[in-house]
Amino acid sequence: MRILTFANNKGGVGKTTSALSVAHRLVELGSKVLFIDADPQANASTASGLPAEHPHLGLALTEGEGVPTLASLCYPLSTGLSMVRSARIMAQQEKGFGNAPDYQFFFRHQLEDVQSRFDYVIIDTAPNLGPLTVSALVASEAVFIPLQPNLFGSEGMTALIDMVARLKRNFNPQLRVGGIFFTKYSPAYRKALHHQYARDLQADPALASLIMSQTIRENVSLDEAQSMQRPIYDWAPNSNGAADYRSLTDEILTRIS
Amino acid sequence: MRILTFANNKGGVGKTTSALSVAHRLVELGSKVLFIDADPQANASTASGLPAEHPHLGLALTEGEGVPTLASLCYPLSTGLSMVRSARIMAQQEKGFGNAPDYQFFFRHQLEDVQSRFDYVIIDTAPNLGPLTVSALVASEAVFIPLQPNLFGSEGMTALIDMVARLKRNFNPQLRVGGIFFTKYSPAYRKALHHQYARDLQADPALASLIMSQTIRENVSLDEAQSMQRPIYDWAPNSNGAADYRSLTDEILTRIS
Ligand SMILES: Nc1ncnc2c1ncn2[C@@H]1O[C@H](COP(=O)(O)OP(=O)(O)OP(=O)(O)O)[C@@H](O)[C@H]1O
Ligand SMILES: Nc1ncnc2c1ncn2[C@@H]1O[C@H](COP(=O)(O)OP(=O)(O)OP(=O)(O)O)[C@@H](O)[C@H]1O
Ligand SMILES: [Mg+2]
Ligand SMILES: [Mg+2]
Repeated sequence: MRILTFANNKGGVGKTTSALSVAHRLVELGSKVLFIDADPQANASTASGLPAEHPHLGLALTEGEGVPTLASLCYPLSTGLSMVRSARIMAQQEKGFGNAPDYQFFFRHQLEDVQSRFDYVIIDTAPNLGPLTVSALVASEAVFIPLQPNLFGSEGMTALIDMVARLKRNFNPQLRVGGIFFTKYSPAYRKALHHQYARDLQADPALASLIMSQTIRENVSLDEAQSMQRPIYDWAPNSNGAADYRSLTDEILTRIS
Repeated sequence: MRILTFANNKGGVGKTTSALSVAHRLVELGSKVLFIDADPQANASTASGLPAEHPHLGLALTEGEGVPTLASLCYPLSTGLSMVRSARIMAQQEKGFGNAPDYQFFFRHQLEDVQSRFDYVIIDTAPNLGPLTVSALVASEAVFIPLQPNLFGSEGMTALIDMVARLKRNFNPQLRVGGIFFTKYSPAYRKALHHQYARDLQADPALASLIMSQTIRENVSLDEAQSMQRPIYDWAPNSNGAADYRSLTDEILTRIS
């Protein structure tokens, strides 16, 4: 079972859109996938149409009697895809969770129970480096970083790269940055700005090998698919969004093989 | 002195871009403005070119000997604009800050010291409803909500509107939603999706009066201005971005008068 996290503490860069699109593509390719929505905003849960009353991840974050396991929270969305949903209230539960002496190992230990049921676990995270994101990284073999190539995007990335190094040293020697990919790459009028940042990042020797060749173009079908609560490959199979994420998934598979 | 907060726990919707653009416009109109960067990502601090070594808000969040006041952290950017910068480390300091029994009143009490120095205080917040955002709301007379009209944008807004009602009831009877405005309103190809959500929100009796008439169009000049660390009105005074934010500022002034 391979565990991958999508993270970037900068908001709105396409973490959820990417995590969902990659998960759906892995299912299309015949894999069994568990998707974990570790963001209290619950965007992935909403976009997947999970019933609001289905028990959520936040309930597993407390300790004591009658606390559900992560394994018991998996909701089958289709034959190849299950999801652990989140909920707004989880922002509160995350506070107590972060006080547990070993919260960093939560996902790693809980996911041992589902080893035989899934080929991949894809974890979507909130735009912060709080306890849930840390625990997701400690459980993962790789983190994939969607990035908008501009000032704020580049700034946020250093914080995440630093965090990955610290977690690798203290908790998870396997953890690495699987790749950085550009998202919402706009039509021509932004090209100059995006290209400048993309070039700067590619020129940085520490980052150049991490930059993925597949870029995700801005494409309204991705936004629409979420509103319709359908995978992009169903909603608009011939769209740029579908094409770009099929290729990105291929490149992810190459990078983790 | 009027205190306004820009907030939305959804990431990447244009909180920082809006807060900065409105603050710069208020300065252009002759007001004295204090900008508070209450987001540990420090995007507003970066975009304003504040020296990284200038003491940041996080230092004021702890208690005890030698802790600086907010007033002592104001950095004059120009004759009309000062800023309290933030820093990445503030994400850690915010954890302890949230344990103080009266953290909700931090900004309200600290800002009393600067009453006579500024006409407006503009507070930019992180994409969450954590202690710093709560404290900013408790100090404010109004919160302005940038929103991308789509599924994830609308979902996040309910959480914030609920929070405003709770804070109004328990801490700050003056607090209200000053207005909701659409941002990054895309070119024609997204219009159908944006229009659908915009119509739905306008049809909601509880929200209709909050939706502002000024919409912010997608405009690369806003992104570029940040990279150049200049106000939009300097960088591209004739751009859509500059025009839209001048009008938005006018509408804000009307709504709070
Ligand atoms: N390539 C793209 N083209 C067009 N729209 C996109 C693209 N990727 C994402 N979006 C839209 O941009 C918005 C932000 O994307 P998304 O919510 O996936 O980002 P995020 O990083 O998960 O945000 P958050 O930080 O709030 O979790 C969404 O409304 C989504 O539909
Ligand atoms: N109207 C616009 N047109 C084009 N680009 C924009 C517009 N508004 C914001 N942007 C760009 O979109 C990105 C997100 O905007 P911004 O950082 O202001 O959002 P935010 O809500 O403050 O994000 P966060 O949740 O991370 O704090 C930035 O790179 C910004 O330059
Ligand atoms: Mg997300
Ligand atoms: Mg911001």
